[in-house]
Amino acid sequence: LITGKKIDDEVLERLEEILIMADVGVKATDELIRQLSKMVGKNEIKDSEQLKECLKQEVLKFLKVEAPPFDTSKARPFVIMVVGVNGTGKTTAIGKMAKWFKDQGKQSILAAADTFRAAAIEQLEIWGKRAGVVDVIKSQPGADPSAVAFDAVSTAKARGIDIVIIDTAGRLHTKVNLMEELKKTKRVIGKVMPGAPHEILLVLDATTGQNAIAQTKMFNEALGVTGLILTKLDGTAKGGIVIGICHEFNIPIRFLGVGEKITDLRLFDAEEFAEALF
Amino acid sequence: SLSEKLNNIFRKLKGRGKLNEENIKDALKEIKFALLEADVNYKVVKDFLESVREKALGQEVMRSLTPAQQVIKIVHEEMVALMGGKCSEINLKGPIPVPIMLVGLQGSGKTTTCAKLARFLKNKKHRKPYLVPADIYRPAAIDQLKKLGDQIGVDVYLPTPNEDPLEICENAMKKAKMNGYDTLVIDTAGRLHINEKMMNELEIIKQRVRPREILLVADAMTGQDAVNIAKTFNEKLDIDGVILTKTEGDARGGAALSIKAVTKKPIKFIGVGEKIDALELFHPERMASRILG
Ligand SMILES: Nc1nc2c(ncn2[C@@H]2O[C@H](COP(=O)(O)OP(=O)(O)OP(=O)(O)O)[C@@H](O)[C@H]2O)c(=O)[nH]1
Ligand SMILES: Nc1nc2c(ncn2[C@@H]2O[C@H](COP(=O)(O)OP(=O)(O)OP(=O)(O)O)[C@@H](O)[C@H]2O)c(=O)[nH]1
Ligand SMILES: [Mg+2]
Ligand SMILES: [Mg+2]
Repeated sequence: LITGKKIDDEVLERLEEILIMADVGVKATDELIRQLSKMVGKNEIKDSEQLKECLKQEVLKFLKVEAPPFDTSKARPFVIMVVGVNGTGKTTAIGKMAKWFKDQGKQSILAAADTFRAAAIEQLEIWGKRAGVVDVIKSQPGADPSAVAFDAVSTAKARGIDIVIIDTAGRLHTKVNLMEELKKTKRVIGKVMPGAPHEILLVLDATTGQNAIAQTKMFNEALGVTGLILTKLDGTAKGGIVIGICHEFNIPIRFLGVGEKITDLRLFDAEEFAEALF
Repeated sequence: SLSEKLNNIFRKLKGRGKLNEENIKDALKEIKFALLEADVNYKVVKDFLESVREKALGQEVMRSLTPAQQVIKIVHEEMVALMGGKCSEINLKGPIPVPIMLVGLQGSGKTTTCAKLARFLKNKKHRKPYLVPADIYRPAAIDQLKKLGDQIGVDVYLPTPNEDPLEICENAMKKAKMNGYDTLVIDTAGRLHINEKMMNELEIIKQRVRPREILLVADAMTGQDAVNIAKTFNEKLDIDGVILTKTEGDARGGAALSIKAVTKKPIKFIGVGEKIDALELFHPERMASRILG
């Protein structure tokens, strides 16, 4: 779209369009374009090929986060809590992760702590079977989610299971009572096992726009999010929202969801992601 | 807020007089940012600003309003006009059972909305709806619709293990005729608009079942991609309307404007919660105010 042109306002406007359409957002796009304009002003960028490369480097700076690596051998059981707004792909991501760990020789237990939505427990049980987990700990629909999480972590401790993954009901970050419910679940997990949950993963849908920022802010304030999963990147959405999010909240992207099959999970690669933006 | 920003711009306007190119330029820039932050599609914003500029240029600033209020009034009116001035009803005309089909991307809220719609048809329109679970892919999707149907006392067609989505729809249609159901609410699997095989599946169901309404179920927090999704579903299926879900959150909902601008089809309902009674009729003015922030 911009190759072969000399750098002028028109080129920078084209660049703004590309970034906005990738859901990078007004604020982050503005910061990126400002950086590039400065470099153009100092004659550090001579042509559009260089411009593209500099933009990629600036995006990488935003995406690189100083964070401890995702290392499930740090504790046993290593407890992962999966949260996010409705329909982003949490339950599916859990199935994929359980398979991922199984392939690494790790045994998992799943906790069906979405006790609200119709057939949420049944859905997780099917994924658990497909992933070959040791067990799916569940209760009745309408039961206290914290109780299910408690049972799952206790069971994993007693049986020497490597990993516990806790599925929670989707919820909008604006619903105070539902966010309190999550906080309670986190506390209860910590009571069974101090230091747990060791990872709290927020699942974001790549088709989401700027609301992803508010989602991250609220889930982070409530729980302390340690990692992101960005799903549905197999569509046409670029998921550019994570650029501003990683930069602002310093939360690393752990996995990408790239389809509906159990194997459609990738480790996040910043270089690849930045390349795919344009 | 946008009105504060516009007030600041026009504070420098000496006296009254006409809205001209110069004072409009800065105002349009502020409106552009507000709309982009609200997730309205970049190209839709460009077109929208152009129509606002045309309307605003040369207008006498009315005695009762400040220039900023004048511009906001124009923006608000343009947006309400774009969103479809009046409430659009669901089409239930024709021989029974009237089929209604819900389609859309993964996780947008189709299954839940099917149940909400069935409840609306039963309680508010006094119909006898029949829920049809045509999603054979997602784990426990049929179970999910069955459980929702049980909650509201609406019967759900139960597929046999070997039925494919087309057979499910056709057999449910036969069963509905035999048992006097007057409306079919068909739940389909979430799919990507770029998945040809899955989009073809919908086209075939459309040809054979002839739904009275094909409704695109879209998530209110969708970003720039909303135009790609809506455009493709509309081109392939000629949708009859849109249901916007998860609107009770704090997403500004610019996707509503993008979808309307690119399909010209009406938004008929909005989802306002996870509970099965959380379905409301769409009001363009309320959505316009929300997008403008
Ligand atoms: N194309 C695509 N679809 C996905 C991906 N991840 C999940 N999905 C689909 O998204 C839909 C929702 O997935 P779920 O796992 O039920 O989402 P959830 O966040 O658990 O939903 P709630 O529990 O209802 O909040 C399903 O149809 C999944 O198959 C992905 O990476 N790509
Ligand atoms: N907050 C809120 N959640 C909603 C609304 N409508 C649906 N949901 C939730 O969104 C999630 C996804 O809903 P589903 O009905 O499973 O979505 P779907 O489109 O059928 O998903 P797939 O079949 O996997 O494509 C569930 O957690 C629903 O409870 C709404 O209006 N508000
Ligand atoms: Mg789930
Ligand atoms: Mg569904």
